[in-house]
Amino acid sequence: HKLESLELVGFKSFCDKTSVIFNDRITSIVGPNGCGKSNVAEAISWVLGEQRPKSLRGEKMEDVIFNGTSARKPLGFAEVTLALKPIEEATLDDGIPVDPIVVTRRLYRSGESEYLINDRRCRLLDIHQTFEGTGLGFTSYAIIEQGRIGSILTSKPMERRSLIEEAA
Amino acid sequence: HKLESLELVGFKSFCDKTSVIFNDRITSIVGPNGCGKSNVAEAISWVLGEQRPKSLRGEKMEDVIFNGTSARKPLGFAEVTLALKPIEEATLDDGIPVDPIVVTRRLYRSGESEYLINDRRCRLLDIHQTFEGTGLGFTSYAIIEQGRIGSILTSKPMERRSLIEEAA
Amino acid sequence: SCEQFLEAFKAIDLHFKDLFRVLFGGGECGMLLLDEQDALESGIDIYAQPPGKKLQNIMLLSGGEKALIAFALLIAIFKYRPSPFCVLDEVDAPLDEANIARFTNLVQSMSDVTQFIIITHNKRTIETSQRIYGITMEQPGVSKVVSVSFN
Amino acid sequence: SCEQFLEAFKAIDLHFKDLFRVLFGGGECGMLLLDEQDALESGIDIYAQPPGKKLQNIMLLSGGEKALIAFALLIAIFKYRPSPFCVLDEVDAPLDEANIARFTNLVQSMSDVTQFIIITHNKRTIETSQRIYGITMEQPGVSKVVSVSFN
Ligand SMILES: Nc1ncnc2c1ncn2[C@@H]1O[C@H](COP(=O)(O)OP(=O)(O)OP(=O)(O)O)[C@@H](O)[C@H]1O
Ligand SMILES: Nc1ncnc2c1ncn2[C@@H]1O[C@H](COP(=O)(O)OP(=O)(O)OP(=O)(O)O)[C@@H](O)[C@H]1O
Ligand SMILES: [Mg+2]
Ligand SMILES: [Mg+2]
Repeated sequence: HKLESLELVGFKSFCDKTSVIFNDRITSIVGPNGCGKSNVAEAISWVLGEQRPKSLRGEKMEDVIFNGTSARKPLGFAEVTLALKPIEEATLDDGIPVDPIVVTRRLYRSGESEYLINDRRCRLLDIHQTFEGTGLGFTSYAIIEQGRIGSILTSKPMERRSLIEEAA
Repeated sequence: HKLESLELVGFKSFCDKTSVIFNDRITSIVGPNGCGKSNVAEAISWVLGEQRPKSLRGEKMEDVIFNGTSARKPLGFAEVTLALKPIEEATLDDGIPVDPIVVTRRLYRSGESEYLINDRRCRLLDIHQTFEGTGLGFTSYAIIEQGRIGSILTSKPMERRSLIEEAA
Repeated sequence: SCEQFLEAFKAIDLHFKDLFRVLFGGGECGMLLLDEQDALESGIDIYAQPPGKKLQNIMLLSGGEKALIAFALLIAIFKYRPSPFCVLDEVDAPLDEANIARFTNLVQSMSDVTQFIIITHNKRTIETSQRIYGITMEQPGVSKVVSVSFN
Repeated sequence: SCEQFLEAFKAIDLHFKDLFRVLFGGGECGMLLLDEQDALESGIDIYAQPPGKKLQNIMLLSGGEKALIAFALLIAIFKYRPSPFCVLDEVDAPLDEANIARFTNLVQSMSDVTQFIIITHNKRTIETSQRIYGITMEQPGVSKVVSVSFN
């Protein structure tokens, strides 16, 4: 599969619905300090099932819901959708064409969560399993947060092992 | 006082004797990755009495001694000297002119250490006490190591207190 | 002593607020004693709210915002108790161009009282220094100061 | 399974060595099992020795050297098990100009198999991307994607 698009609404500073298309080999995201770039990276981690608020700079998961500004009220939920499409001529072993994967995660202030794969409700576990072993799974090595590139060198030996295990 | 000069020999990658003069309000240190810039900053921390090898990226204090290269042998000791001179017309309360301060720290591979203030042997404690309350002392707030600027925000409440106490 | 600490705490907090407003063009910030009844032992908390944004856990702020706030607090401490010199190792790494200008302006304004030694890869920062030391390793693993330039 | 892990471990280690030599122009590096007898449970250690330097504790290396080594290991994992995409948030911040060029070359060579999303302040890095999204906060606290440029 390859990446197609990312949609955010109510996720951190992206209170208005925002769509980002990723059609290219290399896409750069730029802008001044504090404008929301890392929030985009965290939206991707989050929709793929990141469960630790601390990995998203928060204390509780509710911290990802748009909290309002002096001019805008807080929102009641955060929602992120990630769409992947099959690479050309990708087929499963039996010749059946590969389907696109559209993953949606929604969190309400009440604490209720919803997860969808291709518009069908599912559990968080299903999202984890869909991406297991791709580097986007539980022990994600494909998303390097700000300031964290050196972490593989400072991390514990068993933490490094789990990165290799994810790829194995 | 104000800074005058720094001399290093055998300290990390500075195996040859190096003298750096600091006569200006703002001095920048530049160069490619791995050339030794942070080693200069650590030499200053070290000569002022830094005792934690981890704060100098090492496991043991011996790690600061030049360890050799494929072309150069390791050295048997590391030595750093920091010289401060009085600001113009600085005088002590009784009109006696303020003296320059020249601090030297030497560490031998045997583990033996030597400390000097103005060419007289002293203890590490004397160095700590000389700079206490100047921000260069034990809880140094005047030396910000690479990657550590955010640490005051991530550190524990009591660690922040000790910074304010150092200034108090 | 408790009095001495509180005097320093309050003075530094005022400087912190001034500097923050200059660097962020507004907003609110400060230090708080976690236990107001126990000023002798209490830890310190830090809050910051850039203009127009809502007050949240400081960790939710961006990398560049946190670096600038931490630097403002450091300079606030210097304004209360100046150090003879200050060594900054790549503190400008997470800052955008506009914030690098604010950072260098603040350093310049403080440099009459405190000497600054700044390790940096950034051209704008280098331009504000009076003296530049270049370090290289012509021989692998052996550091050498090879140049001194003056602005 | 133990076999699967060892196969991945050895393959990734070989890629890591190749990439390190390309990025550093020589030198040695690798991953080691802390307990060779217990491949099923053993943790992993990493060593790296830039050309001409002596092998030391990896933590003694510089900020930029560590970032480049960590990135080499990451790409080594990608070569063994490509991920559909990779998100890099300011990994180029500690790198000097020459290393940024090596970093962007490596990203370009991997981008036929893996899509890269790179958050950066660095002009050189931006120049290597095909699409650029600019994010701003015209309304304080409200992020907006305001521009899409194509190289
Ligand atoms: N739940 C939330 N609601 C509203 N705003 C939020 C929320 N969580 C975080 N923010 C805001 O998002 C901003 C941080 O955005 P982000 O970390 O993406 O910036 P950035 O573009 O990566 O900046 P830098 O270049 O400094 O790394 C902060 O100013 C913070 O106030
Ligand atoms: N005891 C030692 N003997 C010899 N070389 C050492 C010793 N300790 C550290 N080094 C070397 O010093 C180098 C690191 O230098 P330093 O951290 O000062 O680089 P830097 O100029 O700050 O780079 P960057 O821009 O990446 O931060 C490393 O390559 C390391 O091998
Ligand atoms: Mg960021
Ligand atoms: Mg450095």
